[in-house]
Amino acid sequence: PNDDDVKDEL
Amino acid sequence: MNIFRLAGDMTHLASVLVLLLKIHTIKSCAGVSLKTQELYAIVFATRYLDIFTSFYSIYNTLMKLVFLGSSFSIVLYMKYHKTVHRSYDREQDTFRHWFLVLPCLLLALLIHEKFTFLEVLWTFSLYLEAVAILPQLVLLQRTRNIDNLTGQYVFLLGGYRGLYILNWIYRYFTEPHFVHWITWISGLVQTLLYADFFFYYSQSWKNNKKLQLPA
Repeated sequence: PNDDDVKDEL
Repeated sequence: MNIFRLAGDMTHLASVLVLLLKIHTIKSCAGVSLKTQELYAIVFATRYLDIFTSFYSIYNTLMKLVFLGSSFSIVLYMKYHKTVHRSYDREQDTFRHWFLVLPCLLLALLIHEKFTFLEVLWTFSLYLEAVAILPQLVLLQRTRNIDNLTGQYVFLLGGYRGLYILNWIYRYFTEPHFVHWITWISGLVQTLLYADFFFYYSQSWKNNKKLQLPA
């Protein structure tokens, strides 16, 4: 899993 | 990207377009809080610093540029465009918004996922966004005649937050590792701030009356 998955949100 | 997330982003985009339409076409910013707009400019400037360090998608980059560009141009319009500036409700828009910035920064220094420069600023932007609407809500309450565009702007902003919560619920069930307490709690706080406004907005819509918030 990507730690920064939430960062693809705006 | 799920349907709630896309709908949320589009609602956010629509809110910005409504505001730009009012300012650019009607050359008026009556009822719009410059304090809230300044806070949003700070929110996007601190959150989207990763534009230089990480790439997620063309969509992501483009939307970041749109929100950065629009928030700063709205602030500049309200401050320096002669006609627009004249319509600004300066006497009513008195919320001490800088007092929101410091507590959010301290909270971000204390509560974050990783202690790095970008991560702390990103977390700060989440906390600040949660409360950035407050000056606007206070101004709405003081404004006797809320025009349709201003009402729609705030309604769309609140709608965007609500849709993001649905997006997180969806992601939690479809992406097993998707757990982000900081994002969720600040997003929830932000959405709850709109509850009161939503109530009066729906009342005015139901009764086909002009939107007016109780003092």
